Amino acid sequence: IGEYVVIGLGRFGWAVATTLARQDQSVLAVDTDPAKVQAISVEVAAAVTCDTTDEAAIGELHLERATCVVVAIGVEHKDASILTTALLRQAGVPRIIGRATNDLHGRVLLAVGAHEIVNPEKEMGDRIARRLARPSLIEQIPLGDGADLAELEAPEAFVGRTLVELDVRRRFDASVVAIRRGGKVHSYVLGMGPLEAGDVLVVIGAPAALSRLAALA
Amino acid sequence: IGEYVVIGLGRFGWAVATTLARQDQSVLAVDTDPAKVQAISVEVAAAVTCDTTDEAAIGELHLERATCVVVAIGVEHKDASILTTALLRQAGVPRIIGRATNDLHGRVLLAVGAHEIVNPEKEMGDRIARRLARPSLIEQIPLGDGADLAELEAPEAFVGRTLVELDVRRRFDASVVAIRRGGKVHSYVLGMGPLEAGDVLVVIGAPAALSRLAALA
Ligand SMILES: Nc1ncnc2c1ncn2[C@@H]1O[C@H](COP(=O)(O)OP(=O)(O)OP(=O)(O)O)[C@@H](O)[C@H]1O
Ligand SMILES: Nc1ncnc2c1ncn2[C@@H]1O[C@H](COP(=O)(O)OP(=O)(O)OP(=O)(O)O)[C@@H](O)[C@H]1O
Repeated sequence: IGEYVVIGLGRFGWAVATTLARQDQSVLAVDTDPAKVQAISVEVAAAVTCDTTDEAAIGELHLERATCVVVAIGVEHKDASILTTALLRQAGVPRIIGRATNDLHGRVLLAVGAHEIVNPEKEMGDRIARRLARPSLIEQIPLGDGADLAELEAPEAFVGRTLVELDVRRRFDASVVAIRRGGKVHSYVLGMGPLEAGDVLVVIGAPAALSRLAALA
Repeated sequence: IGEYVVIGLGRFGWAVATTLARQDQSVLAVDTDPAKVQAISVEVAAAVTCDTTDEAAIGELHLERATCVVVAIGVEHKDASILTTALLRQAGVPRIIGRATNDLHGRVLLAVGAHEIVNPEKEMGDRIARRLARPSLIEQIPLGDGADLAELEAPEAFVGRTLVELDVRRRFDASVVAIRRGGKVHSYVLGMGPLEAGDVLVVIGAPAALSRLAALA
């Protein structure tokens, strides 16, 4: 069980704190607004009203004992997010995740001591756009090392043929590692018969290879 | 090539519009703020200053020709996002994605005609929390039909042993479909020798099965 602190209970911070708590993590939720602190207190291990730009006040929370502190203060209080981050680094918090509202803010947060930054609006905008731009690709995530994993509907030209026949690996430089059909995920793909309409192929390959496959759909 | 319209060039809308444009989609970006419209105009096919709550003004944009309209207006202008969505539905736009700032706002957007809603702060907060709660799980995405795909570092107990020996499928009810090692993604896992320290296993299974595996790490 990890010890997490979430500072700033706007929409992003609230979601971080409550989801961590649902994952059985110990969460201390902090905000200057007593109404928010009160509202979240039933869902987390502890909730405290505190102005985290006040060095004495933040000192009393003993945040250096935390596994990780998320500074979720938002665009309305950028200065507070920067100052809070600096104080946390000074206190020796081992992992600080700062929420950035734009690239410059992100660079400043890293400069004053955040170990990682996240920009929820920018990252979700990017994700939504990718999802829209490739409708036959149901989901696409980077695995690392230049390969993505993607889910795409079996192209019409593949229906009725087996994976062995189709020789996807050689023709497209992508590997079908699983097939979703009728509510089940099958990962022994080589033993399967011909592909059926509606089959969802789970594929690994470089983004360009996956695009070529998706373009057939 | 799709025809997309993004209304509202805050951080979320800006990211949607520019990422779609980088994916070679045709994008019309719309905002009441001429400075934002001017700034984005180099990055998208077209950018127009318009108050989308004005029925006549929105009519001149002929948005019914779009594949999809994203209403990215934010928390500062909830009424405008609701009114805009209603007007788009009235105009017969085939797919409207509404950005919701909380659950009630989301329900209202669906009621007035959005086909889908997205809440960037809430969804990213949820994602960040899950990533934090499972540090040995590098990434986890739902594939559908009750199975997730996850990437996790090979547990110490697995190092030096082959997948056949480890019999992961029978012991954990999860399938290792690929291994990331030394900058390459290997998807012929059965042919591989013993697992090495630092190997990243790409695994498919139910969330509970993946948690059991991750707990070994
Ligand atoms: N010095 C501070 N100490 C603790 N909490 C703070 C401080 N300053 C601001 N906050 C809290 O941070 C929270 C989020 O900040 P803000 O309202 O700026 O973000 P937002 O952009 O609206 O957030 P979101 O997009 O996540 O909804 C608020 O609840 C606010 O009370
Ligand atoms: N009636 C309208 N027509 C067109 N654009 C609008 C209208 N009302 C607001 N906008 C634009 O929507 C954009 C985003 O809205 P807002 O400022 O409320 O969101 P935000 O929560 O700050 O956004 P983000 O979190 O994405 O940065 C602004 O650029 C604003 O000018």
